[in-house]
This record gives sequence, structure tokens and C-alpha cells, in this order.
Amino acid sequence: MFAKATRNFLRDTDPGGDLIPVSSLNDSDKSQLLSLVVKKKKFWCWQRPKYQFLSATINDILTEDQFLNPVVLESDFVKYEGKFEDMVKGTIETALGRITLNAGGTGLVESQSSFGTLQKQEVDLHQLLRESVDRMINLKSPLLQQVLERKNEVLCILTQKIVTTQKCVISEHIQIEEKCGGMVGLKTKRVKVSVSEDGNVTRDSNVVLEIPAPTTIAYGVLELYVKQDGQFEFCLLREKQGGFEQESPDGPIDLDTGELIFPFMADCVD
Amino acid sequence: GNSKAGELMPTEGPLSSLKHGMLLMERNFRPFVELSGQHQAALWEILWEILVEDELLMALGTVLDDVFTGGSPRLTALPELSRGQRRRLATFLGLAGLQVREDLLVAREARGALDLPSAVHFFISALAEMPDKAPALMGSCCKLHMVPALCHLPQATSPDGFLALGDPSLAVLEDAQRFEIVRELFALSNISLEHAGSAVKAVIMEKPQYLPLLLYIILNGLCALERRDE
Repeated sequence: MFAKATRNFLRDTDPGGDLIPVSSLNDSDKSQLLSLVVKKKKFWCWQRPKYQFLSATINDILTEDQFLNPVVLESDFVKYEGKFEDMVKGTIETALGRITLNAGGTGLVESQSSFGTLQKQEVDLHQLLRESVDRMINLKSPLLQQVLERKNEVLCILTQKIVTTQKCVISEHIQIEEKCGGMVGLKTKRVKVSVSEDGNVTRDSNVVLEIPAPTTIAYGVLELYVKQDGQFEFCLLREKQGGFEQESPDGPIDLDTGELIFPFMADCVD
Repeated sequence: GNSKAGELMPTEGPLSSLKHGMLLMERNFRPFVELSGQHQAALWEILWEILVEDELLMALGTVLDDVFTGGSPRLTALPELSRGQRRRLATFLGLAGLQVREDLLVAREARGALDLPSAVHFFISALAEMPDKAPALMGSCCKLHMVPALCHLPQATSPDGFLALGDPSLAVLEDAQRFEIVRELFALSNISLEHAGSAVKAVIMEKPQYLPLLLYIILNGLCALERRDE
């Protein structure tokens, strides 16, 4: 439910952009600036890459006494209010019975979503770049060893995040299946986000999630390219891919699939 | 491999341009066709539940990606899911030819001649990348038995993008309400369907990304699984 709300938010505010939706409330706590994030390379050509938080920051994997102290910039991001139209309308007669395609049977269902006023927090990149010169990553840290074991992962750091400034309520409205003529009609879920102002809770929903402020709902990362000796660089351009030097970025990834579907694998297209 | 992948990338133009990939998609879903009727029916039943539960669909995509990149994911590591959802996931994975141990660790058995898990991974990954409303609309198309007709559309479309109504195989497009469902589903997949006199114009929109391809992967998968009816 939280994942769907954050995904919808980015679809409206950052389509095709670099922000990544937070998919779990638990991850929201882990999303500190300079947190380590692992990017998993996609398997099929159409997939978006998946990201996983590590419970550590870059300071935990630098060689001794080399901490980075980022300057954090804060700014208003957007006041988000979205209006959605749900589902096709009407009913259909079938050979087996009648199917109603939305809860009411007629009309369009509209819902509004609002995370309220959102704030953007980001690391001052110029300062970060200056400060990270000559810093080294300890490749022998147990955490990195585990990342290195999996060949299809890239290390990233979190450099920006979008946080809520007000308490919000995420509720799920199930458009109930209708049983007609022995058949089950359409059942879908709508997710609605609303800023909680007067403590009222929506009654017509099955699940309600109240999220406190500040909760991270989206974030941006920078990929790292880590050399064999522990030196690293940030991949500032889209064309520049992160990874570990000992692993050739173009080398084979240990993917296992049936030979029939080979042309659709990500590496074939990339 | 590279040239085939390039040819399969959808571009703006008539829906008929997708037909080059149809044979490959049909071949990929052969493991679905070759299942016993009982196995197909069981897979179908649980798939119907997954189509309307997006959390389950996302989790399934993640688990299958993990398995196919050499991992052994554990379903208990999916805190967002309820116990019932995990149970449904385990049932689906079992029917998809994967091993689900008692401690909910998922693993892949040695690959057989018919690679059912690969076909399932292919299908679920496409489904997981579709816009939110698409799986439910897809479910409606299944319930209304429209899937085989929709699979046939790229072959039936003329090189300039027209589908001539009156062809019995295109009857689904003649019913106004069925057409509305199909139009909405195709619009979500960046394919425009519009009535034009006694025909329907079917065109892949500008910058369609992978969505038309994904739609047809899913339709072909559903069609292969539905053959138990024949």
C-alpha cells in the first residue's frame, strides 16, 4: 500500500526522472543521506533496476579516520495533491452472466491523494566531491564482501531524499467484486493518501496506515565505481556506470534462464 | 541475440509491427501449453488472485528475480506480506515448478526439458512492470474470454494499422462495452485503438517504451494457459 502510494507520487511528479520510490516504511528509516544502497542489475530488458538499502553509510566502509561530513541542503519540493479516476464504467452481459466493472456500476470513481507539503534534502555535491578526494573504501569490510559475492550489484550512496512534513494517512479502498450469474466481477484496490489534519480516519477502507512526519517517500542515489585498491569515484553522468573494478561491467553475469527466452534478457539489449 | 532484441523493441506505428515477435512469445510459453489440464487450472486459479493483489505480484517478481540470479530467497523475508499472502505465494511458486521448503526458502530444481519456472518468470516480470490498473483489466479480459482474440490482433492488423470489423475473430471489438475495456487496457500499454468507420485503427503510440511488448507477452502467456478450455 505504501509502495503503491509512493510509486503513484513519482509517476506524477518525476516521470522518467532519477528519483526512486521508497517501497517499504521500514526502509524509510534507513534512508539517511550517504546511506549505502545496492542497485541490482535488471534481468529482463524491460525491467527497472531494483534498489536495496544496506543498514550502513559510506562512513562505515571507509578506511579508518576518513569520515565524510556532508553539507545538507534543504528546500521545498512540492505540495502534492493528485486526483485519480478509477476504473472503466458500465456493465457487460456475457454468455455466463453479468459483470459489473466498478463498484457502483455507473459513473467514474474519483479519489484524491495528498502527501501535503514535501521537503527535499540533498547533499551538497560540490562539497562532497571535494571532501571525498583521496578517501579510500575498505574492500575487506564484511559488508562489502557480501556485496562483492553477488556479481550483479552496484554500490550507490543516497544523495537526496523527499520527506513528508505532515502526518499522512494512507488508506486502501477495495472495489468489491460483484457476483452475478455465478461469476466474479472485477476487484481492484485504490490507494488514497490524505494529510491528517483533524484526526478523522476514513471509514470506507479496509486498511489504514498512518505515517508520521518526516517519512522519506522517494530518494536519489549516485553510483560508485570502486577500484581494486579501494579508491572510488562517483558516477555523475548517466552514461557512466558504477561497479567494482575486478568485475568487468561487460562481463557475463551469473543469470540462469531457459535458452528459449534469451533475446529478451537485459544484457542483450543494453 | 542482439539483432532479435532490437527487432522486438516496439516503435511507433501499426500494431501489426508486433507480429514479428509473436512466434517467439508463443514458443516461450510452450511450457504452459504442455502442462496437464489440472495443473493449468490450478495455476490459473491462483494467478487470478495474484492479478488483483499488486503487493503479491511485486513480491513474486522480486522472489523470482532472486531465484534466477542465483539466490535462494526466503518468503519470511517479505515483511509487507501477510501470512495468507505468503501461503498463496508459496502455492503459486510450487505450481510454477520451484521448490518451497518448510522454512519458506525458495530454490530452483534442476532444469528439466520443459522449463516451466523460466516461462513463469518471464510472464510475471512482464506483468509486474505494467501500470497499476492493467492486471485487473487483464483479469476482466480473461473472464470475458477475450484473450485469444486480443492475441490475434497484430496478425489481423493491416500494414497501415486498420482492423476490419466484420471478421468473426474480431467480434470482441464490435461490442461497445467490451471495446471500452480493451481500449483502456491498450491505452495503458501505449497502444491507441480508435473506431474509424467500419474498422478500428490500432496504432502503437509515440515513444511506447516496452509496454506494447509487455502487453503481448502477458496476453500470449494467458492464452497459453487458457488452452485447457479447448
